[in-house]
Amino acid sequence: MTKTLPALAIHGGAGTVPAHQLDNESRAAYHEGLRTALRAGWKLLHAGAPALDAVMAAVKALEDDTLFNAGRGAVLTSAGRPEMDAAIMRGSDRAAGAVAGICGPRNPVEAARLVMEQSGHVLMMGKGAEAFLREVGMEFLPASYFETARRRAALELELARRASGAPDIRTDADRHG
Amino acid sequence: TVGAVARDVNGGLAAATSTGGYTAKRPGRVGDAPVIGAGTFADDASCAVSCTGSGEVFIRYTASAELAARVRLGREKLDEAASRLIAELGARDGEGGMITVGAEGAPVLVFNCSGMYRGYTDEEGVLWTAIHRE
Repeated sequence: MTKTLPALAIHGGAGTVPAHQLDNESRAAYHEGLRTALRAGWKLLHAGAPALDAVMAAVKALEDDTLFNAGRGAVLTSAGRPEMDAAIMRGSDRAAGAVAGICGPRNPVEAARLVMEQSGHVLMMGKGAEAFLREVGMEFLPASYFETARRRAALELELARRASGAPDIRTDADRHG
Repeated sequence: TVGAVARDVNGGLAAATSTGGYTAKRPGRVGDAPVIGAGTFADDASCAVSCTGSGEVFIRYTASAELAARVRLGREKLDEAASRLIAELGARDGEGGMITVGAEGAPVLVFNCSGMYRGYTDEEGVLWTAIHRE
């Protein structure tokens, strides 16, 4: 089989902090978080690993970084707790796995891959998904592990706005995390 | 929302997306990230895609499957198709972005809003990252 040139791209979300509000320290932290994820994926691709392993490694690195809205640092629902969604898909046979509305697995993308590889389904949601993930041995962390002061503050701001009826003038970052 | 797309040395493609949704969302609300063909898609015959943004719009327009179809049916090259599609989504209140990679060539990263945390590696593994339009 002919070899192709490997390639990897990532995103950390389109809800960015406006340029004029981003101080140099925060800017550097975002770039470093992105580079950490790129290194995690590229190391695998460079070693000849499948693309599926590379995208999972890169997304896990972003889920572990509280700057980004996924895994640890996920935004909070109006009920004050995180509900996380994730998906993964392989292009050779269109195998796919996804989870919706879960809280517990450190890395939701890894949960999605377990759904793909061990459940016989594509998409699993909520309590049923969590029960399956426990059955297959996934570690569960408390909701407090995922919450950050920044997301709690963004939630309180939004709930206060809704209560007051003021117009939604949030930045992308506050809305989309 | 975070995501990744990759092509390996055997030409295999893959995509992954993960999210907390948006701040103060209603419990039970699910956006495009876990919906295959909306926020996440991969098919070696066309491309791998991961999206971020107004999930309801990306679901209704099956954003990532739409991009793959335009490439697979040979109507447009990947970068042209992605740029056109993200602009079309923007015109329908679908604010956000997408990253994609095909069977050959460099990854494509497009967005229709003020910025997107993003990055890619070139064939030598040189890292490139950005936040706003830079």
